[in-house]
Amino acid sequence: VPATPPALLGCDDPEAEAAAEAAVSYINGHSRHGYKFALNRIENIRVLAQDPNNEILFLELDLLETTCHILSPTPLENCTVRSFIEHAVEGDCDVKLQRRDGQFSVLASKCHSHADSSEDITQLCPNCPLLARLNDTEVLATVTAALSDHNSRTPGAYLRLLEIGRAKIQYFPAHIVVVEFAVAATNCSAEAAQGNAEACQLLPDDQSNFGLCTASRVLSPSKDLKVDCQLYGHQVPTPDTPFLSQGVS
Amino acid sequence: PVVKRAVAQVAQRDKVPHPVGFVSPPLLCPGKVRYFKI
Repeated sequence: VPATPPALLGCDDPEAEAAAEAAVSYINGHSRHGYKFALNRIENIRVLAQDPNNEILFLELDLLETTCHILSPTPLENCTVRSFIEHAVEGDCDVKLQRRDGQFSVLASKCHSHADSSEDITQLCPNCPLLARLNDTEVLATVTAALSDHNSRTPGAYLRLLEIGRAKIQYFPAHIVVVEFAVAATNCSAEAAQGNAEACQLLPDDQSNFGLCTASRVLSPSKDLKVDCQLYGHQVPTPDTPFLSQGVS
Repeated sequence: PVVKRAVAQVAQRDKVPHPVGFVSPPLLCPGKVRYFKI
């Protein structure tokens, strides 16, 4: 018996938008690294009716990276999408959902992200800094210097690096490295860590405290280092951050 | 540096003329762009 022909649903229909919202919430809720993504465009949608109150939906979504790290408790609607000249990152996702009695549940999702091409950015902004590899030696040196500077000058918990989220390097008119990295508070004070930082452990999940540091380091013509770390405070798992209950590597 | 090649113009295929009165279904997808396209 021929399968039920896919129902026609427009990519801007309210039902498609509701499905896309459920998909994006699932993707952000199950991601463990990087930044939250916002819906930019519904590329395609196909609906397979199983029975009157049970449909399978296949979504192709075009997402854009926001400035909120995945560990941030900030609700997605308050997260700013990175602008084009900040060197945007796009996410392409295929998501399979089930809609039963009007409720969506994600059955599978597959995403891959990629930065916009450097040519596009330099065409519009010749001197804008461009994304650099996270293992670039200047990036690693800047993160190390910034975290050490913060820990040596800030009372309170000694912070450990969780991951480098983003890095950009500008070469003209000055050589500047800009980094963002996620950190976690440890069970040491910054002072106690002076002696033996290796002994400092991440706080247990029921006391965890994560945050994001941003730093910029001028390498030439002058030398300068600016660091700003914002801790989120202890968070209980929410729909925006369910993975917190599974611990963070 | 990697240089983006211009996309060759798609050769205009001989289009089969639609029957008189044919109204193509509204373009259902892709949907609107909420921020910008990269």
